[in-house]
Amino acid sequence: KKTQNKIDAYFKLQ
Amino acid sequence: MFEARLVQSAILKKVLDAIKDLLTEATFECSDSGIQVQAMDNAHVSLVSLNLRSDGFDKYRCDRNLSMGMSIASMTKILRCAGAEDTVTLRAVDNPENIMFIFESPNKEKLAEYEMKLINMDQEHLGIIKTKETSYSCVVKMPSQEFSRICRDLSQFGESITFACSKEGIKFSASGDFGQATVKLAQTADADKEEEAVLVTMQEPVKLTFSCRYLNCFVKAGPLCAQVQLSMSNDVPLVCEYKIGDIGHIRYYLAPKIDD
Repeated sequence: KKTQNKIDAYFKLQ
Repeated sequence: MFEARLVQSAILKKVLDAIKDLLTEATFECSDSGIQVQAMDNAHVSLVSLNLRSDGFDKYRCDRNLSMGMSIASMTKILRCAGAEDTVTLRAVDNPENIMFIFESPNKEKLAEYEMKLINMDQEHLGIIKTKETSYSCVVKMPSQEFSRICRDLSQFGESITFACSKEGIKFSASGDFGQATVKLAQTADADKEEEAVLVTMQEPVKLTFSCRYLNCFVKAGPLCAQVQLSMSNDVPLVCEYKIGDIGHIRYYLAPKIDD
């Protein structure tokens, strides 16, 4: 089963 | 003083159509180099990055950098008031509380001015995200209409679509309660027209799963460009890019679904 990841996890937001 | 003029207001209408289902409000960063928007959807699953270069406008002036918070719904309402052939000018003073949208008919006999209140954006400023364009495992260029069609068709089968890309081409698949669907696109050997071509540049194969809901928002940008570019690497967000004529681009970043 797959769950939706968040985009924040990939970018270091300044 | 900020002033940006586009002979074709239709471009701005299409840009708004491409973001209005994902964003309720956004900060428009205006500088000498152009207008930039970066914003996440409410669920923080996708990121929209819009770039409109100053040299792509018919007239552009930005004396000092401005960050203008705008309601996308209000902006859409105002752009609906523009005729298809109208010219649009955006105008704001320094430290603005409002932005003006000025629509002028081609024969210059009708001039309409709409003023929109700006919003104070409390949300944390994102900063501009830099990405390395060359580092993706697979880059696919394909007709944007075809991509829209595939997302729409496969959405009927389930909540997500799996993208599998190899050197032969790209395979989209979905499965659900009533069955499954697969669409394979081979790299075109010799497309008559550039906009009909399917091109795959592959370093290594990728397989990623994405939510249909977001893909179907992205394809709203289809009218902006005949081709869409999909950049993929395993376990990182998809980049779905549409060029906006000679003026810029819109890029959508979508987090993949991951195994539990």
